[in-house]
Amino acid sequence: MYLKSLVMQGFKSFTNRVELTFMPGVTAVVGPNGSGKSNIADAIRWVLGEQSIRSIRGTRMQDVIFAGSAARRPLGMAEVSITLDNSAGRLPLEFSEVTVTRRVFRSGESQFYINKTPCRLRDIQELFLDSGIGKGSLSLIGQGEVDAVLSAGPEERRLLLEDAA
Amino acid sequence: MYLKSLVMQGFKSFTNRVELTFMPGVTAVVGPNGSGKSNIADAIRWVLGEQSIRSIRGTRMQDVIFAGSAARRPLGMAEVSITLDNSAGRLPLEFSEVTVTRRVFRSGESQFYINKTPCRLRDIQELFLDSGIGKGSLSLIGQGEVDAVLSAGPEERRLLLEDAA
Amino acid sequence: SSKRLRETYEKVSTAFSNIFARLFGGGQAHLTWTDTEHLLDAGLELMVQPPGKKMQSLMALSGGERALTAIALLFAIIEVRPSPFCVLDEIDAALDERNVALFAGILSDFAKQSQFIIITHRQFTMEAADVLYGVTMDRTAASELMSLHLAAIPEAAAAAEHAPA
Amino acid sequence: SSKRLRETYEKVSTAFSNIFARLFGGGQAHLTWTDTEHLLDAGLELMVQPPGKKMQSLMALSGGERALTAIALLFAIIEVRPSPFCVLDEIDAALDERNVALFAGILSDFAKQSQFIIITHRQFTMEAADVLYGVTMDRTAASELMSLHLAAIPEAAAAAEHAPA
Ligand SMILES: Nc1ncnc2c1ncn2[C@@H]1O[C@H](COP(=O)(O)OP(=O)(O)OP(=O)(O)O)[C@@H](O)[C@H]1O
Ligand SMILES: Nc1ncnc2c1ncn2[C@@H]1O[C@H](COP(=O)(O)OP(=O)(O)OP(=O)(O)O)[C@@H](O)[C@H]1O
Ligand SMILES: [Mg+2]
Ligand SMILES: [Mg+2]
Repeated sequence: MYLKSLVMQGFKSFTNRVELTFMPGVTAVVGPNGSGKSNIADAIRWVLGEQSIRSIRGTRMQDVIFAGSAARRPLGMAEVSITLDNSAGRLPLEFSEVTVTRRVFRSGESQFYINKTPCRLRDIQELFLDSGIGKGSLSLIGQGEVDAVLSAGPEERRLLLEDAA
Repeated sequence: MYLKSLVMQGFKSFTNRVELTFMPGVTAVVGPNGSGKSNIADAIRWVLGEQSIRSIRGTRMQDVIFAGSAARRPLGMAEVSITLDNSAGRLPLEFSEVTVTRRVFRSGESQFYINKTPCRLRDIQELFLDSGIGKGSLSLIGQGEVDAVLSAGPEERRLLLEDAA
Repeated sequence: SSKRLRETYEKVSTAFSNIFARLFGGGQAHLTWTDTEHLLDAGLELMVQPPGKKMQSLMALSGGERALTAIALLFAIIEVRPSPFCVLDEIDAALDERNVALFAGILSDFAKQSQFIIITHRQFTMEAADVLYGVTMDRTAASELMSLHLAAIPEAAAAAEHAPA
Repeated sequence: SSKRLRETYEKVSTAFSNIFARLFGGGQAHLTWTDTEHLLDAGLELMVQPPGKKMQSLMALSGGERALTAIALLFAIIEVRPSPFCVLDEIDAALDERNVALFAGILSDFAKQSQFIIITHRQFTMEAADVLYGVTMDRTAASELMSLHLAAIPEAAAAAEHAPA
């Protein structure tokens, strides 16, 4: 399984619709401080079902919606879609390509889709549970978090090993 | 008051006697990972009376003594001397130049000197208490600590302001 | 199960020692159990010896040595249980130029089997990329995304462009 | 006393706003009391608005923006109550090239009144130094110290020297 594309609209500093296309291998994201690079990492975490807003630097789920700036009004909705190649069948779905979409509105209302079919957040979380991505794995390392692998206690390291087992 | 020199011998990775001379203005210390730069910052903290070994990355006070390497035997003592210009009288001593020396032995025994006169650790700590250096001030910022100024809670920030008042 | 955990441990521990030695240009590192009888309740300790130095606790390591050790452990786990993709946000921040180059080498090798999305400010890491995205913030505080080609981004050119008049 | 704390607060708050605007090329930052009546029990909040963006909590800021904000607060306190000397260990690590250049400018200005000992890997910061020390580790894992001259250290030369064959 690999990542094919990521589409963000209204997510944090990405007011306009933006699409990243990924190839196998290394995709590097560069740019000045505060430009939005870590926001991309947050978007990936969020669309995969992250429910701890604190881990994506917010306090309420609506914090991920573009909040406006000196020159722009706030938006009413944030949406992120991630498309993965599933031809190896690593995700428990019949599709060879899987697109997961997550939306949140100012009201706090959320919507979730798997290949355009509405679903619940937990369907998304369960979809990725045994895929090796997301919670418990080392596949998403946030800014300043690499040291945590070492400063984590011995028991936490065993848990990492158990996830890899 | 300003720093004139720092002499280290047997302190952490500084097996040989090493002397840094400082000028007013900016002294930059550069070099590869693991070469000993932060050990210099630890030496300054230590000779000024730091008693929390954890804040200089150790578990026992003897941890600051050169522990040996593949090619060298451990040493039996660590010593650091710091010399300050006191012509403005900022330190409560009659001398226009003040040298503070701290030593620790494998046994755990420590020795302290102010201008070659033996003294106790608390004499050194009290000497610097109102000088604006050391505990409570922002004058010593360790590696990875700059963010703490922000992640510290509101009350801790007020304490910083009180120290500056 | 305890048996499976032990097998995974054997593989990760071996991979960790190998990758550590590759990144540090020698030295040794071991992952050891706090309790070799009851693995499911035990913890994992890291014993680390950079080349020429003594076996030491993680605490004594420098910032860059810690980051490199964490990277070795991360890649050891990826080697044993490859993640479909990995999102890494500035994990090379603490490395000096030489270590970033070694890290970029490991990243390139692992990218043959895994997909990496890496946020970085470092030239050697950028040079390991197959795809490069530049993120900037426009005047209205909206993030913009651009596809980039490596020739366009030498850090020296970027630095020269941003140096103050 | 509460009166003295309020006076110090006024000065630090003003300095913080000015230095922030200088480092960020605009924008606003304020230090505000959680309780304006009982200062000795109150806390200090930071309200920050990078240029063109909205006033936001520290949490939403990027890694580099946080570091730059912390540096602004640090220098505001130094301006109001100068420390005899300041030892800073890699506080510029999270800054992009442009921000490091601005930081080096502030450092140079403040160095006219205060003495700084700064550990760094960044070229612009090195260029602001009056005295430059290089630390390396010899084959026996002992740290060596050398006086350096700026022409000897262009980061490109160091990188070229350390790039793997
Ligand atoms: N909901 C939001 N609406 C508008 N802007 C937002 C929102 N959330 C975050 N931002 C902005 O995004 C910026 C942070 O972006 P990000 O953390 O991605 O930067 P970065 O490119 O990773 O920078 P660095 O190199 O410093 O780590 C902040 O300036 C913040 O104001
Ligand atoms: N008591 C000791 N005896 C011998 N070596 C020691 C001792 N304490 C620390 N060291 C060594 O000092 C090294 C760390 O040095 P230091 O933290 O100063 O590096 P640094 O130059 O700041 O590197 P970085 O750029 O990665 O932060 C470690 O490799 C450690 O082995
Ligand atoms: Mg970031
Ligand atoms: Mg260091």
